[in-house]
Amino acid sequence: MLELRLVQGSLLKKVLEAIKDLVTDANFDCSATGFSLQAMDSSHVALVSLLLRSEGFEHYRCDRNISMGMNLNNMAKMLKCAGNDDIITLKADDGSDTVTFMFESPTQDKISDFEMKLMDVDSEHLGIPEAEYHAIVRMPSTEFARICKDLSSIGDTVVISVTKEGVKFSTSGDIGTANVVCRQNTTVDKPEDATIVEMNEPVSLTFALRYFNSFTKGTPLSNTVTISLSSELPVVVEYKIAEMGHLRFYLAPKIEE
Amino acid sequence: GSKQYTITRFFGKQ
Repeated sequence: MLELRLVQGSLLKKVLEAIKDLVTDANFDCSATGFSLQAMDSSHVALVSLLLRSEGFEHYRCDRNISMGMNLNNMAKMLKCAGNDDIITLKADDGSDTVTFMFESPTQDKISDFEMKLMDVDSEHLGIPEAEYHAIVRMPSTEFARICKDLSSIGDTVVISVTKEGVKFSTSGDIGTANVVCRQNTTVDKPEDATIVEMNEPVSLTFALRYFNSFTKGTPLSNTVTISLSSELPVVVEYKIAEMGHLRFYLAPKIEE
Repeated sequence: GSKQYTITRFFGKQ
């Protein structure tokens, strides 16, 4: 028996909107720790890792570890039927091949339930090693989204370089080149508007921009985004989910041959 | 040219 009651149902709606275009089918894993997902995009270049900790749910019942295969587009369709202020409850019986999403309006005057068919999803769970990153950049998530969008109108790949001076995003294409430099800036009214550049070693990596643009669909989840870079590792783009966990995107770099 | 690596090149299967 599985029963997860999420008062801030909009979080789950936002999570699905953020990942449904990158990943088609995925297993949601439910355990005492929380509700999680790990999945790669079809080309195995990007990986999504979601964690919603059990403590973040108003009610969390998961009698045994369970993995539920879902088509994310279909799940997003169902969650779109929930209001932004609705409480969302996920329910599944042991051995059932369906999951039920129950939506309650804040005033309890409208209660809906949507039952979705589960599916078998072949997926391999990857071990993500703990890593010391050469550089960690924290910036407003809207600013990062703006940079990715702007650069993708010029080129297909982005070079992200972190030095003492700050973080530089560069691209080039048929019509020309573009460089955006963000310097550390902590003299802001609100902490979420700050740009913080922590650098242990200078690092410069090249990535396909279209994936970054897909990751920025996580922007509604958090005011800030954290970008962690190491020369031998995939970049991590992380959106914290307040009080609950995180949505992390990993992207493998492009490397000169 | 540069080669696009896959995630499995960095993270092993469990």
